Amino acid sequence: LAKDNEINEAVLSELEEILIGADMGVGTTQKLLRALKADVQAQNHGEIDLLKEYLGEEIYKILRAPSEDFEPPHRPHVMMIVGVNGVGKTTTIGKLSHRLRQEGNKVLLAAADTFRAGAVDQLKVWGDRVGATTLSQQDGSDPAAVAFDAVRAGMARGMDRVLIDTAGRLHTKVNLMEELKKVKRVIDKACPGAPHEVWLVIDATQGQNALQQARMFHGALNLTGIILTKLDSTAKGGVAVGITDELSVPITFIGVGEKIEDLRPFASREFVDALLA
Amino acid sequence: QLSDKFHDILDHLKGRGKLTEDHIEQTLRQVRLNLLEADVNFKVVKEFCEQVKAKAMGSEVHQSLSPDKQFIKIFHQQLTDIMGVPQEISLQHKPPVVILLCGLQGSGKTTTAAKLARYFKEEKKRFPYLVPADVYRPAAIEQLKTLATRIDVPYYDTHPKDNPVKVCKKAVAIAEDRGYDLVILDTAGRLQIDKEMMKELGKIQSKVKVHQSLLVVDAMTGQEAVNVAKSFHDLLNIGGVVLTKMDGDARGGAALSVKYITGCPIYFAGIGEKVEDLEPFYPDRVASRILG
Ligand SMILES: Nc1nc2c(ncn2[C@@H]2O[C@H](COP(=O)(O)OP(=O)(O)OP(=O)(O)O)[C@@H](O)[C@H]2O)c(=O)[nH]1
Ligand SMILES: Nc1nc2c(ncn2[C@@H]2O[C@H](COP(=O)(O)OP(=O)(O)OP(=O)(O)O)[C@@H](O)[C@H]2O)c(=O)[nH]1
Ligand SMILES: [Mg+2]
Ligand SMILES: [Mg+2]
Repeated sequence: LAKDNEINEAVLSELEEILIGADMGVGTTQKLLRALKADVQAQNHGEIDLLKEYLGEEIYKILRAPSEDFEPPHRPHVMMIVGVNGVGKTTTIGKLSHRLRQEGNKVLLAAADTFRAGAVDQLKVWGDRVGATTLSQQDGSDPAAVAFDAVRAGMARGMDRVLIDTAGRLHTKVNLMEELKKVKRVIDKACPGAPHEVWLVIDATQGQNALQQARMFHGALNLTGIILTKLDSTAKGGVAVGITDELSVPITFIGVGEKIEDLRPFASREFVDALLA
Repeated sequence: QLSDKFHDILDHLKGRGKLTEDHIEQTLRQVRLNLLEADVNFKVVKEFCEQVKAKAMGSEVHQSLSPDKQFIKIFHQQLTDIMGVPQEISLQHKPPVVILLCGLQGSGKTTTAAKLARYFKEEKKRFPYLVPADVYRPAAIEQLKTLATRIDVPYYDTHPKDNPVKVCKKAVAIAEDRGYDLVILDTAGRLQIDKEMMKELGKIQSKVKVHQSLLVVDAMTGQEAVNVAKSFHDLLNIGGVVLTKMDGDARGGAALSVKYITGCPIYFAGIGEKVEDLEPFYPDRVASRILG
């Protein structure tokens, strides 16, 4: 971060700390501060609040999703939820199902985490809470088989939505990432074109590793959306900016708590304001 | 490689008297970026770099040691001083020894509870008793009971309507009664800013003689590791830390932040999802990993 500029060094340091402290990461922070220093307007107005506004605008440009042609959901509209361990996938599926149910959709949940203790029970509790059918098989059964059967059942029963819960897995585990690719292929076999959505869940309390997670999951599965959870914590989730900037996958929803209603559509303005607060 | 970067900056110092402030500053700039990229908290990085600078300033450049090696030595020493040495958790108390696990949501507490029970049963010949004290998360009780059954460790039969504080109290009484010498309390994940939930942990600690309160931290945690650790440490009597999900490729800067801010030993590292995937924490290995 070079010292060759009109903007006060102390102000730049303060801005840098805000961005780094929000988990924006060194790369994204340097990029944003370079843009700031290159901007003549910014150079002429050294006050931090004005500079923050400028930064906010730059971040907003990165996060603003291009206006998507909203594709009407297929019937059933199949959504696969993935991510590393403990980020909030199962809970998020519960919250999403609640929203979908409130919009009048018939929802089916697939308990394709056949590995972790209590995973199927956990999803079943959510299913019961929201009035969704939860399909599962024996512990240790093939997740792809669970997904296949659930999608077929969803089609047969006239479901509007099928949500597939998968086991948490670190992106560094090659065999587990292959398993996930297989689940995706098998879902397509059950219903050509499915899954219509593959959403990665990212935990806002995580640091820069979330960027690597996003890269690997995107490379393996071609993500269509990202959900950022635990924004009710003191973490700001700044890593989402780097992820969006690099991969252009839109952030769809944010998790703001552990209760069924603690899910909100992603609002980039609000997110940026909170980031720089 | 950080050591290569040091070499480039400091190589020309060979044969000179002292490490100059300017060269130290340049090198520290590299160090700073590297540590931030590893998720070490920026305040910790700032203080750490100031400490290294103070030690490096005016230290004589030895004839036998090139300046970059000299700097690395000082730097490494400072990092090692903070990270500490491997420490074994002390369970030297009149049985039953009570361990409490706490931390943020999803950090790995329930899995770690089972891992610790297995470890102490198999490696340390103890008779552990697992206590599901998370009555909030759907099927959390089932999760721990399933794991306990898998490793053939007895557990308290918690029901979702139970009061977690009462559960812990009753469980310890049962352990005393039945001669279990180690009680492991698994609690619900919670935010350090959730006053009611933090109070609940405080209540457990006051109603039950807890010998070791361990903070379970996800190795991928970002900048907030400092605030989380500080609050848990200040509000509760945290005696140690377990760092989970070390089997990924996160640099693990949270380890340095947590150690720096609390001074608490990191006793164990979770290195996988299976119940055997627990090992003692090796500070020097993690220090190298953080440095990249
Ligand atoms: N505070 C907060 N906690 C959350 C949020 N979303 C999920 N959680 C909690 O995070 C913990 C983990 O949630 P899960 O839904 O089990 O996460 P998961 O990704 O399915 O975990 P695995 O299947 O084990 O990989 C639970 O305690 C949830 O209640 C959120 O938005 N805010
Ligand atoms: N790869 C890996 N996964 C782990 C490790 N420890 C725990 N996990 C996984 O992380 C996820 C969360 O673990 P839990 O034990 O449910 O976490 P928790 O802290 O009890 O979660 P809450 O009770 O909801 O706060 C699960 O998928 C675990 O299998 C570890 O060391 N490595
Ligand atoms: Mg899950
Ligand atoms: Mg738990």
